[in-house]
Amino acid sequence: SHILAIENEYIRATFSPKTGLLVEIENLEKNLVLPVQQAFFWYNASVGDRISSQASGAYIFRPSQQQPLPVRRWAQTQLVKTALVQEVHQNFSAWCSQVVRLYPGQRHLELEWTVGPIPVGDSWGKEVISRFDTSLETDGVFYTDSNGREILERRRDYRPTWNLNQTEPVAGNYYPVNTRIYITDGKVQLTVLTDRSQGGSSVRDGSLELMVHRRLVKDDRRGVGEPLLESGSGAWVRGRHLVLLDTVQTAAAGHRLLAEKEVLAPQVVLSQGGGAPYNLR
Amino acid sequence: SGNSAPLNEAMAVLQHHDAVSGTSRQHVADDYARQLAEGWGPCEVLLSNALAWLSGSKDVFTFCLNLNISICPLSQKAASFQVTVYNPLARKVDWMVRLPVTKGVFLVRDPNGRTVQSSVVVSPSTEQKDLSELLFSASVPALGFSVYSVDLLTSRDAQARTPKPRPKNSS
Repeated sequence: SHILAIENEYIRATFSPKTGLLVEIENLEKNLVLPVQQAFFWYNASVGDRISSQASGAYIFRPSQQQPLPVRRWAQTQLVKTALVQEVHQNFSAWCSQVVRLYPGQRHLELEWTVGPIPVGDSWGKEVISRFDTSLETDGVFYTDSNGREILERRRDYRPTWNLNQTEPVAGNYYPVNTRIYITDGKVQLTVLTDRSQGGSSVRDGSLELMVHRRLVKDDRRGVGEPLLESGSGAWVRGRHLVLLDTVQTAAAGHRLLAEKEVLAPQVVLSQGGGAPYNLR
Repeated sequence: SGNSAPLNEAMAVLQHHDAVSGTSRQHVADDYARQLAEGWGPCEVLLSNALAWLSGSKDVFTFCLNLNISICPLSQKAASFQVTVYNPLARKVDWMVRLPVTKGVFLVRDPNGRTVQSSVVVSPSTEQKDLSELLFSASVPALGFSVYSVDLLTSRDAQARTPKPRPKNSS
């Protein structure tokens, strides 16, 4: 029944003692509190339906229904606290886990997820997402970047240069996320930085989601000629999402500097030491 | 002698959308992986040569390519090793180094020989495998590198904690 939380001088992340899920992020520096529920879900991949025979595949994302299914509604959690790191380990299932991490002096929350091998023994293709649900009133608008350069405004069920007839309420609102995606209500901004290009969207107001892994059983007939289905047991994927909660006025400075640090991350090389002196001759 | 050209070429091939978006057939994806792996070999030699030149020491450098899944044979076996952290950014960064190690007490020293605060974390997922992670914060100059030294302390060392002579400096 104790409140499960990790915090440093800038951020506090609170987890539900009942479900083990992240439920709140607090920016202690700016006095911002945002209820954020984060969890993993999966879309059941379409194999074609009455409207279209198009199956979800390597080229095409087409879920069979709008609502994704939770990997699990609760996570088994374990807390690790040392002087240099605080971590909440969340285990959602045999193929989905996450470590939520905070280092001292860090202004962002780090979510390191591990997903896979996605089970497809039930013959259902699965497209796994990490979703952040907040109370922010975003009015159908979210933002994604374009190769880390421009940030583009994305409006749900809308294209700026033609009248859109939206036939795919989920996939039709997915956009490439090269380094970041964010939502805002004009005052508070929730930004998620990715460590790789992913698909992302805000399917509902206040919600933000990123696709982390997919495994499909049917070819989408767009040229590959085989389903997105690794041989053997399937692939494990591990990646990181860096979450920033800030005011709209100062958010850009934070996510731009952090994205630079992520894209051009320090490289580590080890050696035994004690090597012979080296000179060019 | 090292060579970055094969990796350059592999990376150029991998700009194709098939490699970026995963829309290739499995045997093509396998070939992309092969090209990357073959390109990395000679490039690793090139990087080792560059590091030897910059640091003034001919060490056998080890690139732990599986650090994201907490696997690094050198840090897991050696009782003493050096960690070179290179920062490609044009500003100084402080960065938390995480290295898989066997359980024990470690002494980490910065390029000036000063002891750096470190933690050994036994996470729930690694506990069963008798594996822990060594954490310490590295400070790295802009477009430069820092060399930290790590020593596994014996129980007697751990009690005494006597500072050792400073390791090789860096810039």
